[in-house]
Amino acid sequence: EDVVVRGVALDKNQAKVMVGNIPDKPGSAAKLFDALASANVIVDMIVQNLGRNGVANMTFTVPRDDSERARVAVEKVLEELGGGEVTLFGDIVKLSVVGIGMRSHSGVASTLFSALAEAKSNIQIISTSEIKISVVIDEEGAADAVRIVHTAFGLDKAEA
Amino acid sequence: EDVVVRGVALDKNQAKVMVGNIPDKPGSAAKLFDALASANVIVDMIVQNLGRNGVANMTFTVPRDDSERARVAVEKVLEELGGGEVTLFGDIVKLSVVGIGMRSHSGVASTLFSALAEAKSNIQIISTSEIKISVVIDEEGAADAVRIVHTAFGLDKAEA
Ligand SMILES: C[C@@H](O)[C@H](N)C(=O)O
Ligand SMILES: C[C@@H](O)[C@H](N)C(=O)O
Repeated sequence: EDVVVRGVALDKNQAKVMVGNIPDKPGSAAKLFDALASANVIVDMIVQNLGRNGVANMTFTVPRDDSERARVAVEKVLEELGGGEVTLFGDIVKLSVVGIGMRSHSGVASTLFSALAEAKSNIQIISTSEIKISVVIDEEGAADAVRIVHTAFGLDKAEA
Repeated sequence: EDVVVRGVALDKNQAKVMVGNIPDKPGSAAKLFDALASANVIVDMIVQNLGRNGVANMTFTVPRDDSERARVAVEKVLEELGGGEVTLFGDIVKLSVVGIGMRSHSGVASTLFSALAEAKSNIQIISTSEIKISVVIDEEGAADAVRIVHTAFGLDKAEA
């Protein structure tokens, strides 16, 4: 597969909101996002993986200025959900690799994840789309990570 | 925000591969995707949420025909990773809502998740991109879910 990775973008204006141990049943996500939508919180990445023992964790990213508002909106709805807790993380960045012709993500993922391993950057969140793979990593060391990812894909400069 | 949701797509050819309890340290994801890339497994969605107690879970989707090959490739690398387990789920589908002008996902997410709650469809995985929100749900009841999501967004017909 002839994938051409066109660039690497770094978004430093993100904060991570983790909502843990919410009941893993229909309606939970709806109530959570009803509350966020009415609080006018701008949500970028939404990631949820499989739940266990009847509860699930959901993480989403918001602009740093919205993070407190997001936390308050989530806290208000946790009781209605029947449980759970919310944690904010401000010191993260989103690094994305953008490509064309990505029929499968495995080749680009393998190069990206190897470059991040070389940069000793721990991958906290992964999310993919047709043309992009995004990861959330620590802000500390992110500039190095971007440089190493560039070299790994043979690119010249950041699209920060 | 004036988001126009243009359609709902249902991909029934997906299987879910869950890799649980892998060490949450730089290099794990790289080794995993090295193995998948060399086994020529086509990977679509990749989702990882925050780890706990030093381990993390990662889920990805593959065409149903690739699921066995994916499982074998992952199993071979788990020892090198230092732990973890792999589980296959074949009876899932990916439902995606495609929109334009999605600066924030919270409004579209709230409508989508409410429609899925109405359809009694439990959301297993969530992943977003600039123009799309995708969820993995059970195959059973998916046709109903698509119909209810259509109505919720005022659309006429599926883009199946
Ligand atoms: C956790 C949450 O996504 C739940 N499974 C729901 O469907 O709303
Ligand atoms: C779990 C895995 O993503 C790990 N955090 C890594 O960086 O490779």
